[in-house]
Amino acid sequence: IIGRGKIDEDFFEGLEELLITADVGVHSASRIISGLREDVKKNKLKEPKDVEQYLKSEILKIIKSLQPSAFSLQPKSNPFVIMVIGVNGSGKTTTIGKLASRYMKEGKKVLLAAGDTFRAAAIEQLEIWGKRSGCTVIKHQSGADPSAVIYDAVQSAKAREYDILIADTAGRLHTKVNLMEEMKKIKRIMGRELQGAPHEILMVLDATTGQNAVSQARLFNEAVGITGIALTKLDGTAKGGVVINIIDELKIPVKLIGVGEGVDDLREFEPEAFVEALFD
Amino acid sequence: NLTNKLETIFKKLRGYGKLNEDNIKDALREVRIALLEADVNLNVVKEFIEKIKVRAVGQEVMSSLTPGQQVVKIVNEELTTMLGGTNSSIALVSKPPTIIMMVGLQGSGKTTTSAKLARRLLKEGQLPLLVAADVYRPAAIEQLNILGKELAIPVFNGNGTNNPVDICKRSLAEASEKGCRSIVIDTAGRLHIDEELMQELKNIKSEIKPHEILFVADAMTGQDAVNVAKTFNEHIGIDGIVLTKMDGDARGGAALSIRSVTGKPIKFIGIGEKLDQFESFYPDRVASRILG
Ligand SMILES: Nc1nc2c(ncn2[C@@H]2O[C@H](COP(=O)(O)OP(=O)(O)OP(=O)(O)O)[C@@H](O)[C@H]2O)c(=O)[nH]1
Ligand SMILES: Nc1nc2c(ncn2[C@@H]2O[C@H](COP(=O)(O)OP(=O)(O)OP(=O)(O)O)[C@@H](O)[C@H]2O)c(=O)[nH]1
Ligand SMILES: [Mg+2]
Ligand SMILES: [Mg+2]
Repeated sequence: IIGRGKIDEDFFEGLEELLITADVGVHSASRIISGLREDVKKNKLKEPKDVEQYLKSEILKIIKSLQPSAFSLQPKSNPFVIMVIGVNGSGKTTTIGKLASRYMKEGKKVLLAAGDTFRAAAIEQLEIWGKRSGCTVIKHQSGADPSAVIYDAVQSAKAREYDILIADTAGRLHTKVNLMEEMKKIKRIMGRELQGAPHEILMVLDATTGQNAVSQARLFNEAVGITGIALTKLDGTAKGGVVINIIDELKIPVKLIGVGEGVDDLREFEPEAFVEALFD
Repeated sequence: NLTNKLETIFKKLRGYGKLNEDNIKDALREVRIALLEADVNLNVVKEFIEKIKVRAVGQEVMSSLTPGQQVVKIVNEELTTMLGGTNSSIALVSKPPTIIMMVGLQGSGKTTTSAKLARRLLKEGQLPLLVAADVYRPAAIEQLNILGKELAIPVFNGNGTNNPVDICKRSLAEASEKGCRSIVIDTAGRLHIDEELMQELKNIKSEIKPHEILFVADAMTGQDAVNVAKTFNEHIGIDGIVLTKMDGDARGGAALSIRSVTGKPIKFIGIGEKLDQFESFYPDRVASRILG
């Protein structure tokens, strides 16, 4: 786009298309680019690469409209309870494995709760991650009530003075009312057994997801309140641009990103790197 | 919705006489927006708009009392045509077993779909053998074995090897021993840009020559669907597509993107986590869903 040299209608269209193909969404992209057109006039920008820089800074502004502290996951009380939710296959269990390992390396005492009692081999999958990170996993038999597992896990975390409890839950589509109710119940049990819990409710979102991500975030947020998003599979070619809208409209920060299937493939969300990658 | 927006536009155009490419621009822009909101890939949308432009300025719209509705009808028809016919058959070979390989990105629903397909094949009298060729994901083999047990369908785990190519090779003898008429291979999720893992698929393909390679894709996939499907198709060639998680509220524009860029038929859709939640693909239903 920049090689064209001229700031004309084609140039602005090219930028709008770049945003659309990054999953920013047709309406958000159009709003951002019309704002850009105004600013280019107002600031009398002449060079295409200056316009691109300006666009990057405008998107960065949207992301940073939330407090910088919002973007970090800081365990602030003991035990610090993290509830992990999201639609099927987004990367919840894997992200928990990575997070557990990170905290263990920081010298924290981490407990995991196998809250997915539904899907085939979900408990076994989390147990393997538990072994890899050296964490205990609280589990019941497959088919048990997830709230019962969570109840036990919270009691265990308190009694044995764990620093962090991370609860895995079954994947669920936000449109399934009974599953959303089950999730609300899990949250209620946590709060009832430990004041303030869950301290962090992390929604795991697959970066390849399109505009449906907004509907996911909205409904999960309405149900239990999301304190942060873990954006996974950014090691692919999808840009995850839909989070710009989620940050802007729902005021929910992205806290973590997944960049692979290995235990160390977890990073803090870095707004600048994210925006740069949109334009790669 | 789209019909209302188009009716408003055509009301304004009434006084301008003959409809042409120029004044129909706003109407086409609304169609473009609807498709992009539905996650249809941008380039696929552009091609689509070019296709319907000709019909949109034709007699059927101009002489209609409700031109807005007429345009929606045209869009629906063209979408349905582009999505392809209902072809949910796996081409069964005259000399069994029919070998089917499931491929796709991480978490798209391959393992669950492998079991669903095996269940369907069993019902059709094509006793399947499920093959657990995902040796990477923690408990992937257990996952497939639990599903196989639930369906009373045999699962082959490689008989001692944990090399996916060898597992697949050995599954042929296993199928023959067990009298299976079909083989469904569950492979590990992988990125289309992972050279090594894409090579693994090529190796499996050249060793056992599957009769059908099904690309399993998540219905909520966004613009990237085109890159992924194109790359999988270029590397190993896909024969059909399965769209999973259609029980959600994703508009499913990825269906059009994938179909358009690969030219391959969408054969099945997954409509739930249970093994009987598996259906044939109906283009007209998906077309109206994409239009929203
Ligand atoms: N490439 C890549 N793959 C990932 C990433 N995170 C998770 N995965 C893969 O995505 C697939 C699904 O991950 P899971 O952790 O099982 O997802 P989940 O949300 O727990 O799935 P359900 O419990 O079935 O809803 C697995 O193959 C993971 O290895 C990531 O950041 N990058
Ligand atoms: N709601 C719904 N969930 C589905 C559907 N198909 C699969 N799932 C769920 O999606 C998640 C991922 O399914 P898997 O079969 O493990 O996906 P996969 O492609 O084998 O994952 P990897 O092996 O890690 O690449 C699980 O929670 C499944 O139960 C579907 O059609 N509808
Ligand atoms: Mg899981
Ligand atoms: Mg699998």
